Parts: sequence; structure tokens; C-alpha cells
Amino acid sequence: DSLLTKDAGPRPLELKEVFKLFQIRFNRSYWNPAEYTRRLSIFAHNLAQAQRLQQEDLGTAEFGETPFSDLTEEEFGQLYGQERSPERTPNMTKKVESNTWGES
Amino acid sequence: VPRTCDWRKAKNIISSVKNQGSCKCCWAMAAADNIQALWRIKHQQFVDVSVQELLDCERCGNGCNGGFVWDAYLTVLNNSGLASEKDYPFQGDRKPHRCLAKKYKKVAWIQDFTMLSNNEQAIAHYLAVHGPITVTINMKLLQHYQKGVIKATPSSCDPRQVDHSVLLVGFGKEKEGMQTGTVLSHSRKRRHSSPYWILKNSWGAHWGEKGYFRLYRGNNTCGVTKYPFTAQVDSPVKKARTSCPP
Repeated sequence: DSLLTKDAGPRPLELKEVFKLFQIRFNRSYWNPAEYTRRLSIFAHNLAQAQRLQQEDLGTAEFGETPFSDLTEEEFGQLYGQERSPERTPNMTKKVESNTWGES
Repeated sequence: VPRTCDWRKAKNIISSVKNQGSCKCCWAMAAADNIQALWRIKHQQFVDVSVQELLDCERCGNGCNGGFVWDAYLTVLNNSGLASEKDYPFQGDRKPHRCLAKKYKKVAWIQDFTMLSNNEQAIAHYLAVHGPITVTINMKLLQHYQKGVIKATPSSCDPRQVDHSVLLVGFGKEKEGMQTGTVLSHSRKRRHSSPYWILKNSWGAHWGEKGYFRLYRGNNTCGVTKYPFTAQVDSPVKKARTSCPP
């Protein structure tokens, strides 16, 4: 227990420091302590998620803190994604077939 | 198909990175970027077209609630052209505005729009010959993206669930030798060099690689080939007058 306490001790402080820097960098403020705590928790989850993506990515991408690190995945989707899913494209569109490429 | 192609290197073709802010208008920004890039290439004429006109004059008139690039092209076709960004500037708020398409002079026109083949080699060829196109991708991984080439699998980024439109401005291949990097305070070995797409986002120049990001080219990463659309730009065609009696 004492070991765990010792190890776990500095972590929240470090996270809060990182979060403070994030708030300064991206000009974020939260209107009440409950909201702050919620965003801190989301931020921590997102850093872990970024680390997971980093391990899974097969390319050279780097994942980490971004302006969206205090948003849940759902909030990010709602704020920046398209609500409607395109079920079909309009009738008037046409495909350019690959055998026409040579003409240009 | 050339080995690399980057339309950002051509002078005055790609405009500066925009920021959609709280308005969900990636579809309009991508389409506007596509139209003005093609216009600049074809006519060597520097135009900045109005994103706000696309938002206000789209069929449903609530452009900040999302849409698709073909909505933008249909709006341009219905309004017989597009005004300039200077005359009809982007507001960046979510409230609906009245369509002012008739008020301003048009600076660019399209004759048609096209969905390209979903073959990545064919897309690269079209891009190299004609200019930047729009694509719609699954944006899930972009929430945590900082830089580099994203190479995902269908399980980590579902190519069927596309929800964000951007401008495809080029492609290339990552050089060998840049294979180590420091991420989240620990370094790791990089994998082989990889071919990639260069995409222009609309989340401001401080996001990603100066507003851009790169996706692996060759495995339909995040659905990049699902909806490759482009306008066909030209000046308005005057209808031929007929003298035939009714």
C-alpha cells in the first residue's frame, strides 16, 4: 500500500500541470470546478488514447495533445463531423473511368 | 503517375488554411477550395470564392449543421456561379443567414461535378493532371493527430464511416532514414517508408502539419477513396439563340 501511495502520489499533480499548460496553450477555461474535473478526466483519457493509437499506428504518425484533447470522442464527432451519413450520392454524378486517363 | 505531386508548391494555387470554428462546414470549405484551386490552375486568375454563399444558399439553408460536397456543387450550379470571399465573407457563426447570391458579382463558375473512380492510382493521376480534389474521410484519428503519416486498418479507422470532407492536394513517399521519432516522451522505431496523401484540413493552421495532415496511400486509409469528388470549372456558357419559330 505504501509503495502504491508513493508511486501514485506525484501522478495527479503531473497531470494537472500538463492540463494547466494545455489550458494556457489553447486558451481554455471552465466555468465551475465540476466542469474542470470532468475535462481533466477526459484529457487524461485522451492522452492514454493517443498513446494507444501511437502503439497501434502502422505509419509514422504522432498522436498526443491537440486542441481537441478536452473533448470526448462523441463531442468531437458532434462538433466537427457530419451529422447525416451519406447513403447515396446524387444521380447526376458520374464516375470517370480509369481508361480515360491517358487522354490528358 | 509522377512519384510525387504537391500543389502547395505551385504559386498561388492553394489558398491559406481556413478555420471552420464552431460551424460544421468542412463540406463547403473543401468544395470552395477545390473550385478556386481549379479556377486558378485553368485561368491563371487569383480568386477566393465565398464559403458563406455555399452555407446560406444551400438547399436547406442551414449549412453550419453539416452537409456534403455535392450540396456545394449543386448550389454553385443553381446560383450560376460563386461570389468572392471578399464580397461575401465567412461569418463563422452557427446562425442561419439569408442567401445573398443575387447581390454580388460572380467570380467563378462550374460546369459540372464528378465522382472519380475509387482507385488510388487513378485518383493520383487525376490529381497530378487536373489539380486538387475533395475527399470525405473518417476523422476519428484526427482528434489526437499531431504529425506524420497515418496508416490505419479498417478496425482502427472504419473506411465506411466517413464524416469529414477535406481537400486532397498531393501525394508523395516518405524518405528512408527518417525512421525514429520521440512521441509522448519515449522513442520508438519507425517502420518502412510509405506512400502518402497530403490533405488540407479546415481546422486552422495551428492544427496538424500547419493545417495539413497525411494519410497512407494504398489501402484506403480512413475511407479516403469513398467519395472523391471534383468540380469541372469553366466560364458560363452562353446559350445559343435559335431563330426557329415556336
